[in-house]
Amino acid sequence: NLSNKLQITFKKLKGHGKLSEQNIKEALREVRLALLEADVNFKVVKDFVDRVRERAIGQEVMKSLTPGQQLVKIVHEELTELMGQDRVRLASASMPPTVILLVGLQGSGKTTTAAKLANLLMKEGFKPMLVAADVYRPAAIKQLEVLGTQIHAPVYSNLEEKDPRVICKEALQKAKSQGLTHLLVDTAGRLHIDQALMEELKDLKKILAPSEILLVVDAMTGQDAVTVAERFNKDLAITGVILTKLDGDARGGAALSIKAVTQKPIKFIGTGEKLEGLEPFHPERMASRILG
Amino acid sequence: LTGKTRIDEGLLEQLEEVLILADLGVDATLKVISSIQSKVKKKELEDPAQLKSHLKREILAILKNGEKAVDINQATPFVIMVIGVNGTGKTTTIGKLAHNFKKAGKQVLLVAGDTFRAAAIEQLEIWGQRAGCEVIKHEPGVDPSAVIYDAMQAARSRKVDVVIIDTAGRLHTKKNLMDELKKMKRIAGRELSGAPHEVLLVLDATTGQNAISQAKLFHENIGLTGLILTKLDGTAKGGIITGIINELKIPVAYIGVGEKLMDLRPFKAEEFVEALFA
Ligand SMILES: Nc1nc2c(ncn2[C@@H]2O[C@H](COP(=O)(O)OP(=O)(O)OP(=O)(O)O)[C@@H](O)[C@H]2O)c(=O)[nH]1
Ligand SMILES: Nc1nc2c(ncn2[C@@H]2O[C@H](COP(=O)(O)OP(=O)(O)OP(=O)(O)O)[C@@H](O)[C@H]2O)c(=O)[nH]1
Ligand SMILES: [Mg+2]
Ligand SMILES: [Mg+2]
Repeated sequence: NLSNKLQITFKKLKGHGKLSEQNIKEALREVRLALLEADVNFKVVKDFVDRVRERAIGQEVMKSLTPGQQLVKIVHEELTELMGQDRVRLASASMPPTVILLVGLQGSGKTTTAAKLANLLMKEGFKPMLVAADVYRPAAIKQLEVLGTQIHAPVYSNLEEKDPRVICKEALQKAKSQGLTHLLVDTAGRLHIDQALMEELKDLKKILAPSEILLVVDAMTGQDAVTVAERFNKDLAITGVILTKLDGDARGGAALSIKAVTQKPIKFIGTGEKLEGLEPFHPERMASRILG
Repeated sequence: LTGKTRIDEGLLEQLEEVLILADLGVDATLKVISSIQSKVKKKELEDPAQLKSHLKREILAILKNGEKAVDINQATPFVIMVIGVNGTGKTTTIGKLAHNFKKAGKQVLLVAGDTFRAAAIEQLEIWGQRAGCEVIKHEPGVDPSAVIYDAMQAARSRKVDVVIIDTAGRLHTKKNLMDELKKMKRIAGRELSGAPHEVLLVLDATTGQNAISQAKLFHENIGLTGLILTKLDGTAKGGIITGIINELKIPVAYIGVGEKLMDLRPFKAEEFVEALFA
């Protein structure tokens, strides 16, 4: 891991006294490789290493008896700070229902996450309703209904309606008339480069006036995370991110990439297939995971 | 990559960026770059204008070894098991495969081996309807091996040509889920000698270096005969298969390029390399 690699790098200079520019150069190369191995985006790594370089040539590393450890500490600190705040809360609307719109690429975990959020809200005493706005994927509506039944959360669906805009309008009406606190809208997976489907999301945003537009991203996403997040953010002004499937062994560098380019907070992480598998995001833990 | 008079460090860094951004991963990128570097040192490669084409040839050579054709005529019924982590496109890909084989005049049987995830069986049934083939299923929650058992009997008695088994998505790091998959494979082989004839791992092209861990562990636990790389209609390049082909020697059979029935193509190394550098 990075700690060991840096120890080796700096061990080579024992007896040479002062750290040289070359030593730091080699050490920063190890930091760069560690982040690239964690799937952090190439350009994001470049900027990050530049940040670290400033501190690396400063007193804390140069005068340290354990420069390797000191550098790892700096990298970890910088990463944690970049990852954002601990436990950022879900926004709520001034008038109920608070609408939360879930968006993202195909298969990232939106439908499952929508149900997980409903589960969480119900445990906190709220009255959420799930909205089946994915009219494209085979059995998507059924999937959300089955999940809703598992946690006793109401699901709004309209099998006759092929336009998600109408479904959302109807769901909003129903939630207001029933005095529900939250509307969790599950949307179809889509490519950020699919203009028509991105337009659909823009229309849903106008109709719903959501308090949250959450981009659901698979933790194993590679370099493409930046392109995807930038596009969704540009088109919709997302309010936050949910990183899923963190119960696997993906390093999750996409988290840093997305945070760096959108500046939007990661609010939750998905940690399993069951509906209890949703936890608040902890930046320090994510930083440790990315560093391996 | 143009406008330079000799191959220097800056030019190699530019190449490194192209490869990393295409998700080749650190290992494969360092290997390719160092191979280029040694050629430059030996003066075998001196012209910067040649660099890109040389790089493309080097990667093409690796990928060419990784082309696989699934030959369903090798056995009847020919059994294909489709596995992979959650959400990569297994169920959708099975619909596409069924359509493919039906077009070739074959009788196809689908097996609803995902008895866990909400509406997984209904999802496969819709693909079965679209492709025009039957689906063997039980109620959700039953042991998936029981569905496999029934499917193998049905395959024989109905004299089908191809059987495609859908399985629940699962993370490669979950031992109990890998054990479940091992049992499914064992039951298939016990009931139909030689089955499964293909075990295909479905990888999402947006996945980074975790794809290597996925391929490694699924291969160690279950034994893979090939890969299917999906969602190449997005902006991700899927370059990670370079390392998987080179290091693990697992070939790629198909690529997924969309969400519709016909959005499946055989893996072609030349097209793939062109897209990598596009
Ligand atoms: N292990 C694990 N699996 C997850 C997690 N979140 C979702 N999944 C699984 O990932 C797969 C895809 O989840 P879905 O909820 O269908 O994803 P989606 O984004 O709605 O997919 P589309 O609607 O097709 O775009 C399913 O098998 C889920 O059970 C998680 O945190 N951990
Ligand atoms: N754009 C695009 N989407 C795809 C492709 N293949 C599958 N999908 C989509 O990816 C999502 C997940 O597909 P599924 O077939 O449910 O994936 P799965 O691996 O069976 O998922 P689990 O069973 O939950 O593990 C769906 O929205 C599919 O339409 C592809 O080649 N391109
Ligand atoms: Mg969904
Ligand atoms: Mg499936």
